[in-house]
Amino acid sequence: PAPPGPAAALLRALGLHDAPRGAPTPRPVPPVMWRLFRRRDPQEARAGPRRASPGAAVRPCHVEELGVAGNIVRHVPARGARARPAEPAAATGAPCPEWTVVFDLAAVDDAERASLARLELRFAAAVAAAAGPGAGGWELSVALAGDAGAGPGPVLLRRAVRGLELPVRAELPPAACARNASVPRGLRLALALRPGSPAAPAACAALAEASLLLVTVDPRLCHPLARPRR
Amino acid sequence: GAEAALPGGACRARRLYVSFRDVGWHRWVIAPRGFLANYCQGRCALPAPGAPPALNHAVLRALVPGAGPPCCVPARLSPISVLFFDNSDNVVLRHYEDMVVDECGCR
Repeated sequence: PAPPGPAAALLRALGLHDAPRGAPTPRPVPPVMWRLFRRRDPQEARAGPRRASPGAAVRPCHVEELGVAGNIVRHVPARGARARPAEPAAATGAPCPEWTVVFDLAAVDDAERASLARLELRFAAAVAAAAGPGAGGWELSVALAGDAGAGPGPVLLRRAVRGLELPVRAELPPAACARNASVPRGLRLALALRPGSPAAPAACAALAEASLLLVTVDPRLCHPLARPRR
Repeated sequence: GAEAALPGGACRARRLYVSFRDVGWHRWVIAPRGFLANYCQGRCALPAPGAPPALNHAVLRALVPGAGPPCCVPARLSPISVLFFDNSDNVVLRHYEDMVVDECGCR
């Protein structure tokens, strides 16, 4: 039952289906989310270091910093990146593990349309240092992972990765997050990071953290671009 | 926390502060702690005594036979953004249009 009184009205006004329960798992707020908030919040924008002139209206339903349409941005942490042995790497035979990561998208409303899905991977520092720029770098591949036990699905992207010191970011096709009946309100990805040049294989990497920055547009709240005022 | 809406007085924006702590959401809402939503209240008499002449649709509307007085409503609104944890422990930034009343008017 919706909480009584002002909380119910506020819940409705904020378009939230269910009232927050208990206390959230304490976790640090990702810097990118603070940065986006400060850019978007008019009071913050006027008071913050990058003082926007009062007249400079924030474009509704557009995330300036990411350059995409959107009125909802979510930072979704992966549920348990499970490593699994992969087939031995071609040249070295030393198997580098692959990972399956799962993102819970149950909070995304059916009506929302994804405009950006950016994967962010952090690798364990020790390995990152071992794979310095002198090494042949890496190749990251991301595929849709079928259900547990099923083989990997279509490859969504492949890209070269020079070093692992900084977070590795890769933009998925937003359609990968599209709602459809078969996707049980989650996104399962199969990740593989293979040494880029067999000649100088680096040590295997260890995935420390995976997250997804998902920007969506709720068409019920974002009218098509308003006609210029007469 | 709202400014008491005393009867009478001209149409203007009155203070209404929405505090997330008051509804027990302060552990979920990361920022802001609350926001000034404000609201419009007051009499709309045309022409408003002592005010500059209103030359807009409200005057035209008042000419319609049997028309009631114009209403005291928001004339300019601003958006807000809210950063919060949702029930799946995601960090969410949502942008809401027309959440803050900056100016009221008789319309």
